[in-house]
Amino acid sequence: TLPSEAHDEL
Amino acid sequence: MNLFRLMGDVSHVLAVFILLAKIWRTRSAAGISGRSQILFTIVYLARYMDLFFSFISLYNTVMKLLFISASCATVYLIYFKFRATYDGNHDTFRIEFVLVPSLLLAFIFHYSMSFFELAWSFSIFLEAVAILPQLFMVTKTGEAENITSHYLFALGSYRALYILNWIYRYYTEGHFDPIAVCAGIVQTILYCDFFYLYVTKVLQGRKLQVLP
Repeated sequence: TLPSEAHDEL
Repeated sequence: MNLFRLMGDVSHVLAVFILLAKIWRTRSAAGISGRSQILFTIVYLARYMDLFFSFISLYNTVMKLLFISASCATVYLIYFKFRATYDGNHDTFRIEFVLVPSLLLAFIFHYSMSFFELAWSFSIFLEAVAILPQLFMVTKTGEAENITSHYLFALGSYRALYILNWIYRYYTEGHFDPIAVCAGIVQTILYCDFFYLYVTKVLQGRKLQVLP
């Protein structure tokens, strides 16, 4: 998955 | 979530609260760069706009709200409540020198050409350099109070711990976010000089002083 699909970090 | 990331977040929250508590308890914003705090507020507002349309976890949402509200409160204390104590004469770093390049970099490096993704990239690049006005101020006045040094140490450690988290995530999940990683490395490098002074001076009970 591309990072843009889940910016799960702060 | 892994231990490095958790420690990074704890360090980040600690930094934010050390600063707020310092200003509140001493009733003074002396030695603190209001410009850096404005930049951090812009960083959080730009990055956490996804609060409105994506939910990752309660932890994530609470942290985002915490960073936005704490940074707004810090800016309010510096520029309004304790304005008389704010050392504006020494806080002279031109913020357009970091705002404009961050914006340009966001237009070059992003994961998709949408408003929110550009804002996310912009916030990542801006965060890397948002501390420059504060470091500039410390250099200009030649010293930093111990609590300010603790603040800077906690804030610098946060991204350094995130780097460990990215290495860990790369090997365990194959997760790799080149924009965050590159900016995070630059961000951590900016603190290296300060880390050295912190360990050699502040931890040995002396005040942080920068040689002219």
